[in-house]
Amino acid sequence: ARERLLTSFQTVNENFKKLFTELFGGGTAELQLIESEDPLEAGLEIMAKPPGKKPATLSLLSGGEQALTALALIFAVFLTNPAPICVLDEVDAPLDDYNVERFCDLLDEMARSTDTRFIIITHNPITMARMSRLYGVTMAEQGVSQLVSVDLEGAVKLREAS
Amino acid sequence: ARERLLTSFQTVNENFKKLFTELFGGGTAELQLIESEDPLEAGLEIMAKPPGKKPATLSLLSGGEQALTALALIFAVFLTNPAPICVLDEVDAPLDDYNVERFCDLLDEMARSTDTRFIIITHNPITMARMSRLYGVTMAEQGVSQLVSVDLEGAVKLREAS
Amino acid sequence: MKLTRLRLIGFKSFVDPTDFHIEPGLTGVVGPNGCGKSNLVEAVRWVMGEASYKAMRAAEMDDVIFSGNAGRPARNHAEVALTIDNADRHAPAVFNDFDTLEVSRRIVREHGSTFRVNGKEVRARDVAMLFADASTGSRSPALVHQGRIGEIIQARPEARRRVLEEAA
Amino acid sequence: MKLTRLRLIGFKSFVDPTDFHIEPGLTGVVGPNGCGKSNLVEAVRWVMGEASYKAMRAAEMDDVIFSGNAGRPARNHAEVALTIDNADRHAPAVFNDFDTLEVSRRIVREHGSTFRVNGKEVRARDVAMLFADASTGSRSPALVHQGRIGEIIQARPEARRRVLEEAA
Ligand SMILES: Nc1ncnc2c1ncn2[C@@H]1O[C@H](COP(=O)(O)OP(=O)(O)OP(=O)(O)O)[C@@H](O)[C@H]1O
Ligand SMILES: Nc1ncnc2c1ncn2[C@@H]1O[C@H](COP(=O)(O)OP(=O)(O)OP(=O)(O)O)[C@@H](O)[C@H]1O
Ligand SMILES: [Mg+2]
Ligand SMILES: [Mg+2]
Repeated sequence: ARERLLTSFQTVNENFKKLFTELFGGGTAELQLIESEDPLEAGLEIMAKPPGKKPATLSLLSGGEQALTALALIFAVFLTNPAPICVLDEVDAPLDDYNVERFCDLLDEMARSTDTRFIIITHNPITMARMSRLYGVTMAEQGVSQLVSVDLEGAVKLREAS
Repeated sequence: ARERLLTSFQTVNENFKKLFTELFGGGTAELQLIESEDPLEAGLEIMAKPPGKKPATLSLLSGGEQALTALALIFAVFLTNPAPICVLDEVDAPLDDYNVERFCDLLDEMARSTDTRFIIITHNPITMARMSRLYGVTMAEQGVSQLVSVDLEGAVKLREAS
Repeated sequence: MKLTRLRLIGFKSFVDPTDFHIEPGLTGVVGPNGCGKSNLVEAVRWVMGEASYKAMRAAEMDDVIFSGNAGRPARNHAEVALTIDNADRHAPAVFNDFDTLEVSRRIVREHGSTFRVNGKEVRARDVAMLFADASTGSRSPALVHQGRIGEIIQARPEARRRVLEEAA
Repeated sequence: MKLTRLRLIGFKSFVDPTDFHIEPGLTGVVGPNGCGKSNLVEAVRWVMGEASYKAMRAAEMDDVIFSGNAGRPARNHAEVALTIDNADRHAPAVFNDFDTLEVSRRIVREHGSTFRVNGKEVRARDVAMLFADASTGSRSPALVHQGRIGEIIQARPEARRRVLEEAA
């Protein structure tokens, strides 16, 4: 088990380093096992250096930088054994427009290189515009949800209309 | 101390009930002291009934509903003794467009009825459009922040441009 | 194995039968606060066998059954079905003769949940194994619920290491 | 008392002197991720006397001093000043003769912080009392830092009750 954790740590770390640099359009980051020699007891620390900044632990980054770094970790784990379905619920909420575009670039790349089907829940119009198709959830009758197909142009009008 | 906590609980609860209904455009909510007869030992529970839905504890609401309810609590406390300065850092992130508009309506009302000066950090274009003025923070030189005045029309272009 | 379709009947706010075709690539889901988007995410984890009602934002598992609104009474049961395309024949042997596998979970108030694959009742752990063979499952790191990002950021280092153990 | 101006020199990413005029009504602050918006919020809490470096997203209080970038070395000190309009004469007696009060906090690497009001050195608790008389302070419920909303939602009921105690 110790061997397996170390091997998967190394694979995830390799993915994480690449994904971080892709999502940030630069910079470097890495995962570290800390507080114990034994990987089964160790903690996972995340060191991140966004472009033009000094390396820092995750807790010292800005809100958006933390979210983007956590996404790099999630996808790093995902890519070691891609699931047939990936559902992301409002992960783009704290991201600015440039980071949202790079997040969508990464989604495009993962959709191309895996067989995974992605379901992306979002309030962000940039993300909506980058989807292959849109579904809207409405509550025309109070408390009752309905799923409807949304055409991508109509999205901007419908998306937030209760 | 027990008396004071009970009195402030009642005042905050009165404010909270009104602010919830204002922010949600309907519905009802209330604060409850639970788990102990002694208010100094009790927990604060939040019961909320958004329009058209059944009453539920805070933990059963949707992400945006939870955020809006927490805002009602924050402002309910604030109004008992308005501070000269109120700073809100990205509180609108999980809100849909209708809730953001109602959030801004409440900000307008509080700006009118108190002497409080509000500083609202946001990525949301609807919120930006409702401000009296905008400042941008940029990092033209990597790692160095500069504060600049932003004209409201120019906002949409500048706001997220790194 | 590919997941191709999600059907909900009586699950939380999806009281009327809902048919969600899961297509390749990127599918966006949009709508106002509280309209039911996260309920869809929970339905996927639930039909995959999620045992914890806390993961369902519930005080008990029966809370996932439609609890009624102004015009309609509460329901007595809820069902979610997930369709798997098994053309690649990667399913566990006991299910592997089928082109298509429909996994369903049905809960009846005060009577707990029943799992079925192509109509035949199975145990919860058979369903968990089936999805595990498909590299997914209710605890899949690829199912990122609302607030998961905040959990990872706030987690102490030992708790974060468990994210790695999901991968191992 | 009204807060009218915030000045930062060498505080986190605001290495160059920055003058933020705080005007009546609603002032929006915008910019990309990581550009320094939340640093402004922390500067307000810091000059009001915030004692905990954790509240500053720091491993020690010296971390609020500009730590250098590719082109510039780290600084040795940081200062934040907050200007109070005291026309209504609500300040504590010892400060109440002034129309304007400038509260400043200066930290020198490995030498800790010094507080001043109108240039005269005072103790941290005098500053805390001044802001308390103005119905504000580093722990004011009206200073909602990034993630505070999430904290309130996730908090156990006893922790949430403490939100009320701020009001009492
Ligand atoms: N058992 C149930 N019966 C009926 N309605 C339910 C049930 N459980 C939850 N709901 C309703 O579902 C709604 C929550 O939906 P959900 O969390 O999916 O919203 P959302 O679209 O994700 O919103 P947000 O954008 O705010 O995250 C709640 O308002 C609640 O009233
Ligand atoms: N002592 C310091 N010296 C120099 N730079 C610092 C220092 N402390 C923090 N920073 C920088 O400030 C940046 C964080 O800024 P801040 O958290 O204010 O961003 P933000 O505008 O709020 O972003 P977001 O929209 O993502 O919340 C970090 O990227 C960090 O590099
Ligand atoms: Mg949701
Ligand atoms: Mg921030």
